[in-house]
Amino acid sequence: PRNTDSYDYGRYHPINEIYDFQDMLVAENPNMVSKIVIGQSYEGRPLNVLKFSTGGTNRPAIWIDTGIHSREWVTQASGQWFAKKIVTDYGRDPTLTAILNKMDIFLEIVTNPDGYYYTHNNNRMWRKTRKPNPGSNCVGVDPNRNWDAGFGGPGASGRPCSETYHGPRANSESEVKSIVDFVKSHGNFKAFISIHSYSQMLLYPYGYTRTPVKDQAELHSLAKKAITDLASLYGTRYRYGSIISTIYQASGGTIDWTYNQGIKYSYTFELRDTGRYGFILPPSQIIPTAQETWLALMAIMDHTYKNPY
Amino acid sequence: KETFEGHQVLRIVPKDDVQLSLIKDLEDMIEFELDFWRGVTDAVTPVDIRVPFHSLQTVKIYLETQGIEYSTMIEDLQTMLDDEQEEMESAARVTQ
Repeated sequence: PRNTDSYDYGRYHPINEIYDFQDMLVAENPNMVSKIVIGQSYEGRPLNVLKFSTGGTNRPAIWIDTGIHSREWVTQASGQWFAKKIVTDYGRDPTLTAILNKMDIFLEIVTNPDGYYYTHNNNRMWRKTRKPNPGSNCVGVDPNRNWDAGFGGPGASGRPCSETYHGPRANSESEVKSIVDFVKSHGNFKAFISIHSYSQMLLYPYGYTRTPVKDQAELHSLAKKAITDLASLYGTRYRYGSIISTIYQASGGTIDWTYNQGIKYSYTFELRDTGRYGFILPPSQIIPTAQETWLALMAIMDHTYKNPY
Repeated sequence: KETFEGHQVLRIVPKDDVQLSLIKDLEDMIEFELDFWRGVTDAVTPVDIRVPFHSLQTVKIYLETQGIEYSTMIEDLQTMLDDEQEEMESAARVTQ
């Protein structure tokens, strides 16, 4: 495709096409979109973050990432659709326009690029990073168990061959460390949204402890609003609540760390499957999934914008 | 390239906490090389497990002897992946 208008958002793309898409979007929208390389993956791929900004310096910001578990393809695909939606709707949708006139949005579409490349070329079922584990034949760490929040506790595995292996130490994976360093250096994130699939949930901290977060009531009611908006489009039903109370105990998770950094509106999505496809969601469901998810994202972003802290 | 001929994904709906813990025990049976697509949460929420061909019979016997109901969510994962690959390639051809 020569531009992002003719790009096929209803298809799964290999990593080179996604990286080309990002560069096209930046080239087409020089006044709003820029690309920041926040680090390198273990195999040396750039960790690209798209910054959507209408000006100002170090404005309060919203982070969205997709694809931290590489086999969850509908998330990276939705990320590309979100990027195009933002540049299309700015100036047209009053809610998004108001948000972007005061806040920045950062979007990392391929958060685990080595894993994503591996799912296209070697093993479609790959979930983790690709860094070798010394002393083991098994490669990779679960990037959603590698964060410094209850690291190594229950709900993560110490076995390198496990799909939930937490790694040798917190932030051992460059894909995680790069985000940690970026969030710390930016210092003004107000919302952090990490997107997974496929069990249709909207979750807030904590995963590593049953101690409720201090903002539990607000996060719970905002989650309810977000998933109600989401369901309004195609009737897709979501569950919502804290990670530990809704699914299971999981330590070393992304949004437990971001919440502990003071980023109040920290959420994890689990997108579709409404049927029996699991990770192999048919591409015909990419755009409807992205559309409905966007409604929930807008609810969270709008609330963040209207409730500065 | 890793392939998954004969791998099935079973959808298990635990009835109660006893069944939940029996399914959770499966996670520790490393020799089965199970891949939990959707983990154990609470009773009535499905658990989806990819089971390699070499473990299929044993896992199904385990579930049946424990009276745990399951259905086959994906009959043959590799067939589904081949379809996905073919669809990607044809869509790419259309784009080009």
